[in-house]
Amino acid sequence: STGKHSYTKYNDWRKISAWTARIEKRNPALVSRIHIGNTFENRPMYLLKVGKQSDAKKAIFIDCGIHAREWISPAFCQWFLKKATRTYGKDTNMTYILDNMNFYILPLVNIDGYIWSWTQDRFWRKSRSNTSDSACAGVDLNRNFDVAWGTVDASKNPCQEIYCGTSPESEPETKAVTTFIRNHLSSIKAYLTIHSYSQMLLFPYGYTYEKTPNHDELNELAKGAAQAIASLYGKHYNYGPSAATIYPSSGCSDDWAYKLGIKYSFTFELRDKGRYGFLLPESQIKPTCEEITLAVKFIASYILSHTS
Amino acid sequence: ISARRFDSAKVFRVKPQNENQVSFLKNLANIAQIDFWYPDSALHIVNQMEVDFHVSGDQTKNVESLMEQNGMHYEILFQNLQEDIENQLVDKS
Repeated sequence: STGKHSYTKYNDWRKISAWTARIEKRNPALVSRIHIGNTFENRPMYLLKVGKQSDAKKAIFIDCGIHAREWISPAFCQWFLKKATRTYGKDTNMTYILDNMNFYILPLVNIDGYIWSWTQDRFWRKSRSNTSDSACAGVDLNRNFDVAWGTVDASKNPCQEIYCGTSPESEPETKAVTTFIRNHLSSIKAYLTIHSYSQMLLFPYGYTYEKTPNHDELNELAKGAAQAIASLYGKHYNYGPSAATIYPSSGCSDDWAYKLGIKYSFTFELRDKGRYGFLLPESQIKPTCEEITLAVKFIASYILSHTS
Repeated sequence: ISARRFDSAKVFRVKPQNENQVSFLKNLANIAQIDFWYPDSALHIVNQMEVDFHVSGDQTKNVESLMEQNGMHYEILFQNLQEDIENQLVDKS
């Protein structure tokens, strides 16, 4: 691609990677870049920690781009970083949140797959690993987490789009995420994973129709977040537990985080409902990211006032 | 952008009205190469669910014909995916 990084355009990995270094350099008091592992093709995975430096703060972990073709997802992570750094000290709500909370933001989980979707196959979904005996490459990273792994819907066929890998956390990208979260579990109060499309706000469980012990609270929180989203451009986001709202699935990151003890775990499915699918135009990056930023701030404020 | 081309590739939306149509869609995935956009896979298809799937240009006629033979109403969300891929990166705002 040509040109420079832009928050209102889709950026290839080269630009995103350079941006992670730049945003840290320009905001040393607010942002730090952490190397959490490498991808299957040995690319470094960078996480950005954002928040006013202080000890023992609560944190929210956000990851983007688990599925390669969902380009609006990494665009959101970049947007949120921009919003955080540029409104800190100006917007009262954002300042309060960042003074009292850290965000761990992984702008792109599936780097290898994302590059593949730019250069080889626009609709590539999985990672690029080829550890199976099959000629088919890639694992659905959102079926590779160690929660009900390989049950319910996940496929053991490497040629399927929902292939769950050879074992739980078999993929280095999954391992990097889970290791970081385990090592910071005491501070992480919420886990948010950003996908597209279909405009939904989902919470556990996905692998069973059973309700979580805090179902009613999660449902209220999701309702409030959906209202925050709708307040900006009137976009309607459905919300509810994954299995009942969409369909049962297993090995997914939100269920894994919840089972690990992070009781506020959500999957965002961003715009739209099929008109554009994975081809959401660049003109919709800004409004989409703005409405989701409102929801994230709503959840962050709730976490600050309702968790110890 | 994207070495693989998607000329004449289409994305269909269907809503199965009964279990026969659900079975038909699941079998269709075995006959033709289908990339499910929603849900993630044929496994998840249930009655009355809106299903979006992408079919390559060389298979669209066959898939359309099979759907018509099975009384399956469909909507075409994308007529030519290659054009839409190229349009995605054009800022029209």
